[in-house]
Amino acid sequence: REKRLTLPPSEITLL
Amino acid sequence: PGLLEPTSCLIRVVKSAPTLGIAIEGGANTRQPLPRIVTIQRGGSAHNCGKLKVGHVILEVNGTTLRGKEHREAARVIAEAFKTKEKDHIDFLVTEFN
Repeated sequence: REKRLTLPPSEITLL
Repeated sequence: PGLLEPTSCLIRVVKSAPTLGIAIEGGANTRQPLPRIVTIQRGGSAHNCGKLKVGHVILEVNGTTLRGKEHREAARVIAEAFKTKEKDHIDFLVTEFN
């Protein structure tokens, strides 16, 4: 769970 | 593998417009490990289909799992599925739960 918090947010792609 | 997801559902989007018309976020090694739909554009194929919703998490595209794929790779899989002339539709396996 702590690891989750360190994950970066994602970019957003329009398809 | 997707069939083992109890809350998943298969949605067929017919390519009824020149664009698919969804925005996705997420992918492997991000806070959102599977791509999630954040926008559905009015007039796009996804909007015309009427079943895809903002918040749906995409598990598979035409039977190809997105698990373990990073954002750009997942986006590429979806873009290719829309671009190919082999099919007039895309099958999305989605779940509403993360």
